[in-house]
Amino acid sequence: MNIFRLAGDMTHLASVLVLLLKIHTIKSCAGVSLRTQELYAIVFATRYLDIFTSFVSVYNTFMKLVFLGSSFSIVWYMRYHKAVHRTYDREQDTFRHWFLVLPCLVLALLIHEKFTFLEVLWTFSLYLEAVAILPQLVLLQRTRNIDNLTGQYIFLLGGYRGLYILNWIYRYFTEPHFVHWITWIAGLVQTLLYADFFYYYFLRFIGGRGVE
Amino acid sequence: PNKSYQKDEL
Repeated sequence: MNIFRLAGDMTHLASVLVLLLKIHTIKSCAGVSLRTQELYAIVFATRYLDIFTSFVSVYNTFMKLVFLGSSFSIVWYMRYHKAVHRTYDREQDTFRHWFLVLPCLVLALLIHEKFTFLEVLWTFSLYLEAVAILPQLVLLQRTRNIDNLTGQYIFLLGGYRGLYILNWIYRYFTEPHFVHWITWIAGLVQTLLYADFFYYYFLRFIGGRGVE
Repeated sequence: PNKSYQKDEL
């Protein structure tokens, strides 16, 4: 574990907590894409299949449970909780996210490190996470300005994988044989998708107004 | 050796 990866995990945890805070306390999911949340639930479900078969550390297992639990509970809240569901913007959240799942699965079947069930699904989760934010970014453009909590959520979610890139650079130079092109390219694509959001976020942040 | 690196990252 290095400082970049720890910072990345904490940023990711913070993004999830901000979203749960927003949904649980003010019972609102305005501006949040349910489709992105559903994709993230699939990402964690397919990435952490080894949670019971391979133990890395208490920290690792704990964080996996947090991300699994939070992503599924956010989907549950947005789908079935009356008060929260009422604030869900169904008309605007129309990105065909299922069209992202199949190409990622096909790509994982073609490009992976090992052709085993767990490895292919793990690779699929990497490709899917890279594009999972698209429905949210599209919704963002449609709903114009969003509240600060949603803006912070997206900022933290985009930032965590950027910190992971620093972690991969650090590990590449400090650990022999640490080369994982698939993870690196997927992580880079994922972070680059946030580029224009980051641009507007910093513009608004510097201007001291909400994210528009 | 390309030992199947244990997935220690989240």
